[in-house]
Amino acid sequence: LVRGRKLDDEFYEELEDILIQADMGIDTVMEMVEEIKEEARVKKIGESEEIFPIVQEKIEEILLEQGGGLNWAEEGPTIIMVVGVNGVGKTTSIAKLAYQFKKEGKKVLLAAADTFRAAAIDQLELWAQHAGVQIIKHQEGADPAAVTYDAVKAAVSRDVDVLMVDTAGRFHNRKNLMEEVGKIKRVIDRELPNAPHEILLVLDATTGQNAVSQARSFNEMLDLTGIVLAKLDGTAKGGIVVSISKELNIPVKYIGLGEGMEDLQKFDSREFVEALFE
Amino acid sequence: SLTDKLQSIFRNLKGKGKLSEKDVKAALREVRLALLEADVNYKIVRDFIKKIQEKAIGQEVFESLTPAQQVIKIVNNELSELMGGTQSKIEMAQDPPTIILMAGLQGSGKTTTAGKLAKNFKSSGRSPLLVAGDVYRPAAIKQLQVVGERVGVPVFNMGTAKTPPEIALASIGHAKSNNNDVILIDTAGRLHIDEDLMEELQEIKKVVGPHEILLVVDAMTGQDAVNVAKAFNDELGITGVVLTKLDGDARGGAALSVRAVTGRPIKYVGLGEKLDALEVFHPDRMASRILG
Ligand SMILES: Nc1nc2c(ncn2[C@@H]2O[C@H](COP(=O)(O)OP(=O)(O)OP(=O)(O)O)[C@@H](O)[C@H]2O)c(=O)[nH]1
Ligand SMILES: Nc1nc2c(ncn2[C@@H]2O[C@H](COP(=O)(O)OP(=O)(O)OP(=O)(O)O)[C@@H](O)[C@H]2O)c(=O)[nH]1
Ligand SMILES: [Mg+2]
Ligand SMILES: [Mg+2]
Repeated sequence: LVRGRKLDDEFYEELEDILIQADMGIDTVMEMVEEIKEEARVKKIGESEEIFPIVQEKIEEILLEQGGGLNWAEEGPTIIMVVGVNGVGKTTSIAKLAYQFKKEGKKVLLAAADTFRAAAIDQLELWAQHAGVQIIKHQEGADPAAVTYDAVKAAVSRDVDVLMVDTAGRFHNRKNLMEEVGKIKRVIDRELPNAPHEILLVLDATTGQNAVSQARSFNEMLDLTGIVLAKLDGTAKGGIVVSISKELNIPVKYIGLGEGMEDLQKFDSREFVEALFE
Repeated sequence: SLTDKLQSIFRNLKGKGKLSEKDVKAALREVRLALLEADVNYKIVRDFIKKIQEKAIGQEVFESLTPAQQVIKIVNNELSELMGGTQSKIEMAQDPPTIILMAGLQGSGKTTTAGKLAKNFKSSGRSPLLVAGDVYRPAAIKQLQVVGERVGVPVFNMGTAKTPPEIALASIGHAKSNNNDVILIDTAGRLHIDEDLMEELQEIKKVVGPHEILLVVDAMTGQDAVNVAKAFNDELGITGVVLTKLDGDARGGAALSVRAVTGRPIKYVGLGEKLDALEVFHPDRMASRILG
């Protein structure tokens, strides 16, 4: 696709294919390619080499419109809620963040608010041990809101810097499950002003257009503050975050690059866009 | 919906007659968009549209249908045929135990599906055995044990000290001495580009010779589905696919991509977190869902 190509229909079709293949979504892609064609015409661009910087710039623009850092509490513990559909990487992402914060010298507490899935509490407990952080848990089948309430109380009384609440995977088209996660948020908000300070949606980078629907629904219920894009170490490009960024303006804050505690990086839009074209 | 979009395309087609090339191409442009929105891989979409174009051009429009309905019917039939038409259940082996190997990406639903299949086999009079072949994920063995308890099926495990091929091999002896006639081997999620872990699966296959190798695929998977399916099939040789999390609202185009690139049948679909949420795959229902 790269050098010395004529900017004809075939070229633009192949460009579309690259972007579609990255899961950027056909509507977003068609709109973007139209803009690029127009820009090429206006700027009288004839070389295919000059198109790529334009494409990268356009995508980066969409992604950079948002702030990247975490919102830390002015005083008291920072509360981070982690949500998302089943199996995307919520629990593992929490383990990675816990490890990261611990390395930064922060006092970390985890809340095992997935009281539903088989061995979910065991899984988070093992990660807590591995990362060397504390955990608040009840028995399986307990009310997630009750676990959360206890965890917030403990976060304050133990004077921790950050509390992370792990929730059960849930599909966004299950009204009762979405209301449950709304209730968890309210419990936190009631106990601590301005909390939760972060509500992160974890997305699986292999997900297609349904990710946009997930983001919309979770955002509607919770007012998301950020996205964690997990499993970017596979062959999927995670282009779904471009449409999500465009439509909902939710910033991608972290990316997951593996199954280990260290496999987390802050989101960098330039590196992300470069990887789209690899 | 796609039907509405096509109706508006064909609004100018007066009365009956044959589907012209111009009309079919206009209609298929909409079908292409629908398939891409549904996450069908762009290459598969291209081949599919070409095929439909050849079939549709020059066709007589049926008495009872509008041209739009006619095109949808052709597309729907072609899609259903593409996705079904072969044996969609698990065959019992001539000499037991029947060995089933679960494989797939991280988080796709292997452990839960193994439990669902075990429950299914138990209620049809079989004596299944679940095998804890994931020695990596924290609490993976415990998860399978809880699942086994919930469906009343025994779980064979050797902790995390043995390798998955060793565990798989030992499970056969265990099954035979306990009269289990179906073995379901759960494995760790892995990337198709992880050479060591793909080799581990090949090793398991070599030592136990599974009768079924099921690729478990998340219904919300996007364009990457072809890469995953092709790699697992090329390196392992899968015998079937289970499409999970179909109770979500993903259109599920991955189903077509996986089927097109491997030629293997989708045998079951996962429709929820509960261990009874498993159904046989219905190609015609999947076709309508993908088309939206
Ligand atoms: N390769 C890779 N695997 C990951 C990544 N993040 C998580 N995983 C794996 O994905 C699988 C699911 O991760 P979990 O953390 O259990 O996902 P979850 O969202 O908490 O799942 P539920 O609680 O069941 O909804 C595990 O096998 C993880 O090791 C990642 O960044 N890369
Ligand atoms: N709603 C829904 N959830 C499902 C379905 N199948 C599995 N899940 C959920 O998806 C998540 C991941 O399922 P697992 O069975 O742990 O997936 P896995 O492939 O074994 O994961 P790894 O071993 O980490 O690779 C869990 O929360 C399951 O309850 C399904 O058909 N529908
Ligand atoms: Mg979890
Ligand atoms: Mg598993």
